[in-house]
Amino acid sequence: MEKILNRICPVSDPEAVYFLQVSWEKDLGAGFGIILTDGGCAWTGTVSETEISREAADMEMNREKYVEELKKALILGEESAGKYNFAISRDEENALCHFSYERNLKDGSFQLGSLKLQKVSHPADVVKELLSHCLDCLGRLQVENEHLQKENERLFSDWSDVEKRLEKCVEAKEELEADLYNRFILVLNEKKAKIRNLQKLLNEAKESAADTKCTR
Amino acid sequence: MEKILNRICPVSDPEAVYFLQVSWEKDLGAGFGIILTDGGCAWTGTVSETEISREAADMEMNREKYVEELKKALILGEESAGKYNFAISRDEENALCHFSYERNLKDGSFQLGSLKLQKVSHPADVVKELLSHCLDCLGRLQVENEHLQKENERLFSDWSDVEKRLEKCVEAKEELEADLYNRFILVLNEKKAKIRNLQKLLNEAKESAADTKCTR
Amino acid sequence: SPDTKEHFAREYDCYGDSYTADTDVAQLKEVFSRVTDNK
Repeated sequence: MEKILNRICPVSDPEAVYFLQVSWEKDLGAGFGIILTDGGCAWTGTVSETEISREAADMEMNREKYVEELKKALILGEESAGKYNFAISRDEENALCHFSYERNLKDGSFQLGSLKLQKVSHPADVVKELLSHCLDCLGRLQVENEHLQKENERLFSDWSDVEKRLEKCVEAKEELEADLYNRFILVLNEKKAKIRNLQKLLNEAKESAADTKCTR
Repeated sequence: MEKILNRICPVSDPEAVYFLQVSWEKDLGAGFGIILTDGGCAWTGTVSETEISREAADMEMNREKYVEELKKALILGEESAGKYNFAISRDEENALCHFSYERNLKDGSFQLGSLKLQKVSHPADVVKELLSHCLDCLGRLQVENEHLQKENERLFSDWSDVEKRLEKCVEAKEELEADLYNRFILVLNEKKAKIRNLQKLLNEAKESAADTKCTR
Repeated sequence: SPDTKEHFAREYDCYGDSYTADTDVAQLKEVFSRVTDNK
């Protein structure tokens, strides 16, 4: 069961603050439940899958698109603030509460849906349930944030480790190149010395052969 | 103003669920306010700095240590569940509510403090304030959560980038070494061929010198 | 023996690398491993 709680200020009474909890199984389009409270009283109601289909048909709107609108209006809360309005009208004894939600457009608005909410006989229980739900969400988020924090610290230390290893590798590569060249020069110069020596001997041999020839 | 809301189940009525909001300025030891609600009624009260000092003195406990105990009892909530008990006794009209908190020990418990809470005339406002506070905390945590997620993704991508660069560097180092050896071998074998050639010429020169000598 | 010494001196440089026989990677690595930093 998914639940989301939002604070709403109805256009019908902008000073008032209400809390709207929407609950649904996997897909909002399969129907949803509503709990509305002003902190003292509480009302509840449901919207069935059939009613959702009928609303979409009445508005000649594609059903998926209509469910998307419902999500933005009823679930995203502050994120889609200003794009959707809520109207709440209560009868004298607060027994019934008419709740409607509409999409704001530039030149007016159109109603997305409405329903009659029944008064809850023990609003205190609803309030406790809402507060408990909030605390549970806070607890989960806190745990998740701590986990993410630790994960970030671990990732950061892994990253700096690899960064250091990369620096070492670059240094090692440069040292390797210099070292191999140094060794190569020493070995090559040995050969060059040998060549110089052989050339010297060969020149001497050629000169002596020339001398011998003259002498003869 | 710091605030924290916790769910408590008083030992005086284990079935009941209450919500305890503690609020304080920078330091809990400088005094704190309490709001208690069962979802329907609400009570409020404060504990001053002087009262905190007196309580600590009465218990002959170091004041800092006493404030630490208060933090664990009143603020840490679920984290220190089971170590601290709460007792709530309400008069008939719910006008007054005696709230006490105690430290659980193996062989009993000792009271950390207690206070008389006054009934709130409009509990709905308190409930709205508590729910709003929860939603604000949830909003902040969600924002922090998203930030941590993004940070997490960034760190992971940085880490995998530098990991790839390290792999490339290791490969490059190995390629460099192989490449240098191949180049060195070409140059060196050139020199060796030169030496072989010079030695051959030198040997021929020596042989011809020897022949010339015989001839003479 | 002096002869052997003289033979090796003629055939190999001070790092043990032959003056005349072509070298390959393994041999060159071995020669390099004998090259210390005696500039």
